[in-house]
Order: sequence, then C-alpha cells, then structure tokens
Amino acid sequence: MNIFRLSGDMTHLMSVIVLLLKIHTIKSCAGISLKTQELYALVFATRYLDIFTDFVSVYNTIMKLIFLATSFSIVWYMRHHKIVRRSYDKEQDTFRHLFLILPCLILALVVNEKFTFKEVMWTFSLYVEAVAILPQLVLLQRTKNIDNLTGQYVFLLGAYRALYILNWIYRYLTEKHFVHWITWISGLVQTLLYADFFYYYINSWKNNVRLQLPA
Amino acid sequence: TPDQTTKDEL
Repeated sequence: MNIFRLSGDMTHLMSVIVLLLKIHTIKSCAGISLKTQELYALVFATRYLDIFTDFVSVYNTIMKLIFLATSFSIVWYMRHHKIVRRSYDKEQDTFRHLFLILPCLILALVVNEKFTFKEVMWTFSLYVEAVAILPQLVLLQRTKNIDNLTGQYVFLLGAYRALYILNWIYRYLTEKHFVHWITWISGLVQTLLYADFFYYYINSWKNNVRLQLPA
Repeated sequence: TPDQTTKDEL
C-alpha cells in the first residue's frame, strides 16, 4: 500500500458517498446516469468474485464490501425508490451500455493474463470500468445543467483514477517486475476519458462560472 | 502475498 493508492481509494470512496448523499438526502438523481451506475455495479460484481476466497487484507475486504453495497444500493435507489426514480430522466440517459459490455467481454476473452473464469471476469471488469463513465459524460453534455454534486462526483472519480496511475508508477519503481499492461492500459484509457471533463471542470471552477460542457 | 499482480488493488 502506498499513499497514492490509499488516497485513490479514499477519493473513490468519497465519490460514491457524495453520490449516495445526494440521492439519499435530496431524494433526487437528476443528472445521474443509471447506465453508468449499472456498469459500476457490474464492475464490482465481476471484480470481487474472490472476496471470500482470496483474503488480501481487512482493509481490502471492507472496501470491497463497501463498493459492492454502495454501487448496488445506488442502482436500487434509481430504479425502485418511489421518489428518487421520478427524477431520473430516462429519455436523456439512452446510452446503450450493452454496446460497451459486449466488446469488453469479447476483449476479455481474447486479451487476458490467464484463460480462467475468474481471470477473464477480472479482466472484463477492468475493461468495463474503463468505459463505465461514458453514459454519464454523454448525459452531462445533453442535460447541460450540471449541478455541483454531480460535477464533484465525476471529478472525484477521475481523480481516483489519476491517483491510481501514480500508484502504478510508484509500484513499478519500487517493486521489481511489477508490469501489468492490461491494468495499466485500461486504467490509462479510463483516465483519459475524464481529461476533457477535467479541463472544463477546472476552468469553470477557476472562472467561477457554472460548468458547461460543449455540445 | 498474492502473485505479483494488481489483484491486491481494489
């Protein structure tokens, strides 16, 4: 464990807490893409298959349980909570995430470190996480009005990935033969997807204007 | 420790 990874995990935790607080307290999920939330639930469900078989550390197990619980409860809130679901704009959130899931599954079957069920599922979860934010970014560009909680949520998610890249650089420098192209490339792609959002988010923050993404 | 992969990461 290093400071980059710990702060990355904490930033990731913050992002889901911000989202849960927004949905739970103001009972609204306006501007949030259910498709992205479903993709994240899928990411954690396929990545943490070994939660009860391979014990890494107490921290690791607790964080996995938190991410599983929060991602599934956010999906539940947006789908079934009688008040929250009313604020979900399904007309705008139309990204066909199946078109993301299938290519990731095929790629995971072809490009992986070991052709076993667990390994393919783990690799699949990496690829899905890399593209999971796309429906949310598309929705933000459509709905124009980005409330600052949603903006903070996306910003924290991007920051968590950026910190993970620093973590991989640190581990590469300190642990010999720590080379994992699949993890690194999918993580890099994911972080790059946030690049333009970061640009507009920081600009809007600097000029103290509402965050507007270009059409 | 788990084999040197990123599996020990979240």
